[in-house]
Amino acid sequence: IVGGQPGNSPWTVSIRNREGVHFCGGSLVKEQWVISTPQCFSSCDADLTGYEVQLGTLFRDPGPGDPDQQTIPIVRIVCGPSESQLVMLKLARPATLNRRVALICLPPERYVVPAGTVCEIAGWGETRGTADSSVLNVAQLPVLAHEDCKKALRGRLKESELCTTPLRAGVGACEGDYGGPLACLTADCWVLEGVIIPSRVCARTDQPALFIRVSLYVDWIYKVMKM
Amino acid sequence: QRSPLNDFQRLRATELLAVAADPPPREQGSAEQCAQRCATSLACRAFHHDQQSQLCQLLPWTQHSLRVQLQKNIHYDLYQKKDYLRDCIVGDGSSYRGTRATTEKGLRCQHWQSMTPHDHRFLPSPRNGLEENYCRNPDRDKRGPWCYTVDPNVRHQSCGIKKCEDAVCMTCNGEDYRGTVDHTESGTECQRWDLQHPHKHPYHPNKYPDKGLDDNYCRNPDSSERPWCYTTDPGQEREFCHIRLCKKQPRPVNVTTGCFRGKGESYRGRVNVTVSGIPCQRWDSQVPHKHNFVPEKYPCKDLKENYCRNPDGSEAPWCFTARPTVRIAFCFHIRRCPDEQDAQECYHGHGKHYHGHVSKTRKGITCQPWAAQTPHVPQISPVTHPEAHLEENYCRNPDNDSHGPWCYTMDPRTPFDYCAIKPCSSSQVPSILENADAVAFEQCGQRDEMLQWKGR
Repeated sequence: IVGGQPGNSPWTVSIRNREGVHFCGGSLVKEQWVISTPQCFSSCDADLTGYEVQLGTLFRDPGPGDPDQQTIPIVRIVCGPSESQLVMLKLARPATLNRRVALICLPPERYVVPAGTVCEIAGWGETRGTADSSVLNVAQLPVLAHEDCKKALRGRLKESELCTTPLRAGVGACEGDYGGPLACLTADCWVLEGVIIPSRVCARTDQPALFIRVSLYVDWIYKVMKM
Repeated sequence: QRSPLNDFQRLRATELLAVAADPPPREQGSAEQCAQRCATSLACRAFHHDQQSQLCQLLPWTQHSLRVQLQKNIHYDLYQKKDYLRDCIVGDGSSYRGTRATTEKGLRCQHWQSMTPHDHRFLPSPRNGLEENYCRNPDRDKRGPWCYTVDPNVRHQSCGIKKCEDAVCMTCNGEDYRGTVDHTESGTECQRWDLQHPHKHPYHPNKYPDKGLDDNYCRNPDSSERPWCYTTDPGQEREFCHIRLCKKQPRPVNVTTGCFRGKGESYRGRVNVTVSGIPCQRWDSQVPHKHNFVPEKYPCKDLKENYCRNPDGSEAPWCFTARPTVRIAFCFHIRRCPDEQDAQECYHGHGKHYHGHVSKTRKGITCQPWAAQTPHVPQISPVTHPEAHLEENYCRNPDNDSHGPWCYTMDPRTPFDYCAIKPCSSSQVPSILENADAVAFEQCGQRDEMLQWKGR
């Protein structure tokens, strides 16, 4: 996260490869399910043996004595509807919820976040020197109205995408944050309104940041968990 | 420090059944203890080991014996003596116990217990391995295993069995090498990948199923210059192995330039900057980051200029960055190539009224018939949804899924998926950009706001 600061985001998970190295983020939506982006994975039927998620710690590479850290293998990947840029990851066992590990809410189907709502992005990715990238960083971004975003991007915006306002000081997601949450406070609960997707530039000051609008895919998310 | 298991080749979840033979008795012991017993027994050629109960059965046969068959059995691991399984030789081949029975010129071998057409003094005994008419080297001939031939004019001939280091060659950096060399280039025996002694290591075979980490064979799971292994010498952690390079190197396949497939090992495009705008470091430079990915040592990886590449099987193309504080960055901003099937037909709205005959998912998997109970037990069927036209295995949308027609799939790992059908271009789907009703949540999205992040 560029322009963020160390923070608490108990639903943000770190996805680790077989060497135990963090490479992408994700969000815990159910004890055994994480949402992320397919750009982080080689295919929809990738063999994820040896891949794990790490939860409950603020450190990207915690020491062995971190009491709250949970590491759970990934057993399955399910790709979302075409062009959704979402994947669901099934964990080998349910995560234990506590003050460091919590579920994030899913939005109501087709819910549109009101413009101006302040949301959070979180991750262990690149900070471009703005913060300590060995810990979880969090940054606030206000939601931009769809029409205003469409104008700013000269029409290159789909309904399945959600924008945040460009800030004068560069704030945004960067390498290693992809797949992580855009969490917005709605009805006193933190809701997974967006998923961070790779873009060409990190934290651009003059352009809105794009996220996948999760509310368009909640029916699919529930269907996958049910089936 | 060598393990007795080093003499054995392991087959997981496998049982070796001998037709018309009583099952051998079970004995208590770890796999290493059973290997020790089998190694010292002249009759023992293999053993089953049940990891859960720590029991083993010593077996006087291998998978190459007559009237024996391999069978899947999740309770057993089968360990067979390598000498009986190899089709190459180590050293002079005097330990070779394979089943090759023809000479290098194609003559059939004479049975060792037979004295015709050639009389000889090499009589079979349990110790010397002279059985059937298999090639053997009882006199430690430098040319390796040999046999008397059934041709009265040719008394004996070498069998021309290759040395293990020459039997299988390697391409590129040997990441695909699956041969049976189990010694390093200095002659030290390799440590088994499934053991953590004498050297503790991260390459557990279970964790790397595609890397071929079998037994104690030389492998290259980390994209080193060539295959290597941990050694049985406590003073030497790991060492390269000597393996012949194939004369023909493979041509690059599925090369892409504008996008990448899988992990992007075949990406040959020219993106040379990280997503945060940092230029990539040239592969032939060691500044600012020192590294081993020197282009000359990786001839198949196309480490040109400072382009994003994936020479080590990472998650995506990557590069060393020109910024000293950021060593490596993934090039996730290069998009993935689309991998979905071309749509054959189109549907209107959500496709609730689609009654066509497409019966494949977007990944090309055949749909499961709606009335079938395998591989998936359906929650939606012609019985539960009689009005939904759930015929054969055609794609349908009985639950008005907003993402279009779908089906249960014949792939046991994929319960359901969307079909290779696209929305019709004239079809209007209502916009979502409208105000939502009041929302409420339960048991999610709450955190301890008082939980302060504490620095060290």
